Amino acid sequence: TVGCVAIDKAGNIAAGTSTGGMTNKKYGRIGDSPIIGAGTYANNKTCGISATGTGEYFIRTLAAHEVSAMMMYKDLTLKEAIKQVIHVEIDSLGGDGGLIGLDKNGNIAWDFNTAGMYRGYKTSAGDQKIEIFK
Amino acid sequence: KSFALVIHGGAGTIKKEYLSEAQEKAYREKLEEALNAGYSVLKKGGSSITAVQKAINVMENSPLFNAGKGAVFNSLGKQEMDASIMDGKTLNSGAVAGVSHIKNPINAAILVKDSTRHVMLSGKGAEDFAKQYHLAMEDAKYFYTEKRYQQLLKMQKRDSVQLDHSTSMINTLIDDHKLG
Repeated sequence: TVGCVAIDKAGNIAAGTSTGGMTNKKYGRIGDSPIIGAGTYANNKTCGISATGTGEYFIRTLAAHEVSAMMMYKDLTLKEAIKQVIHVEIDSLGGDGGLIGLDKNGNIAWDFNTAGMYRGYKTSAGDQKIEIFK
Repeated sequence: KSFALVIHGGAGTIKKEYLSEAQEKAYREKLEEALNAGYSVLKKGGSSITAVQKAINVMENSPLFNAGKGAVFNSLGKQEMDASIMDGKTLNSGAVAGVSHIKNPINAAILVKDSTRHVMLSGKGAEDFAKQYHLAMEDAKYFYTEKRYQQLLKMQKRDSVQLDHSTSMINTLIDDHKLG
């Protein structure tokens, strides 16, 4: 699974996710990646999110939208909301995976409960980071 | 007028001791290429939608990641891919699910977003729609990688489901971390 979240000069946020799913999945099985609100979500008022992991858990928790809702209704920061979804909501169901996100101010956050996640960011301020391991 | 982007290439049991130096280097280079593809769109004043598309296209076109070329196999030994995209300004969205011949599924998701009143198209309907708009189509061998097929055989022997990777020291560049 691969994903990207971007904010452009006009302040518009977009999020996208693309995947082959799971090895040996039943044919016809759909995971969270194509489901808006589960594996992908974007709202200029809050943030953009892309997910990777055991899709069923991200569907059941509507993980991507959940982050946006926690920011909108509970005033959590992007980082706090992603942490809550991954380490409380997904964890408690036994799911695993990760989220990347970017908020309306261009703040970037990611979190995951697996050993690693391929990830990176680049900003107009000149910051760039590429990480693989925990 | 600041801008930024963040990407991922999948999560899983990716540990330093399992990745060879060549593998780690290959993944870092591809992630950097994806970042730069999206960043250059933003720098020129392009839209975040286009930046997301270009960054994801780089990773879909690489066998290193479970998307597009190098996608994992389902229980029938076929590849079924899914993708979605969302515009934070309009909340307009597009998605495709269960497609097997669209070279870049994220491009099809963008087409659904822009050219239909729907959010998601699946299977043959999605593929016929993509053909109608002349999206790049490929046959199964384009998406095939021996590495992923061996993963399937291993999983079927164990009769379980593995998300697209579980890391082990292997001599091909494609790692097999656990989750997609």
